[in-house]
Amino acid sequence: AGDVEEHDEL
Amino acid sequence: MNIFRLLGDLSHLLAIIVLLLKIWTTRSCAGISGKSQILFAIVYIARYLDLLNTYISAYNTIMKFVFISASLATIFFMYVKFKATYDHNHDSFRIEFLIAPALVLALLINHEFSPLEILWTFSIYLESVAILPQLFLVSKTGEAESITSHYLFALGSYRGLYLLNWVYRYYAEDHYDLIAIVAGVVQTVLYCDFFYLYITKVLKGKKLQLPA
Repeated sequence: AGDVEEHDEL
Repeated sequence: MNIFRLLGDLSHLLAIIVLLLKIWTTRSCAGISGKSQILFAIVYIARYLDLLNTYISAYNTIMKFVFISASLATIFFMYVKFKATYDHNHDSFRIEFLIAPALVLALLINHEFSPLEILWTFSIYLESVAILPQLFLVSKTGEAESITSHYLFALGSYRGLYLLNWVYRYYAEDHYDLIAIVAGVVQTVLYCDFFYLYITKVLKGKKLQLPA
């Protein structure tokens, strides 16, 4: 899973 | 960025523009749920607060600004400029029954117990059900104008395309976000009945009319 801090999707 | 994500975003953008243009050109917001529009504005503002502290790309920043601005413009049209055409009586869904559970669930199930992360999670949960007042309005009046149907189709397709994006990212990048995926499935499922009517009626040139 990715970085919790950053949501790159809209 | 993959093709599903891009198509999803474009579908989302198209939906918002179609709605604004419909209201602007007909000078009327008849058949549109102001309650759903308020929920979408809450969704965008809660989710895009990261504009203040995170930079991802120019594309990301511009889209977020467009979604927030278009959403606020729609609300301004509905509740101020074209207020007389707003169908108050049929738009009677109680949005607190969606906001409160979404907030409680966000406090309970999230990736990290921090204010921005909880607001992001809240926005994901709320978005999944934000269309309910609009679907409720359509079911109460028993019909929807073609342009409203196109708007709903584009808006529903967006999360469906995002589901494909998440499947792609799972296999291609080993990345997944269960909260977004589960909420995205719920959101898309809520549109299924509408999708069926859209494909069987609106695309064949008929008006979207519910059986009496």
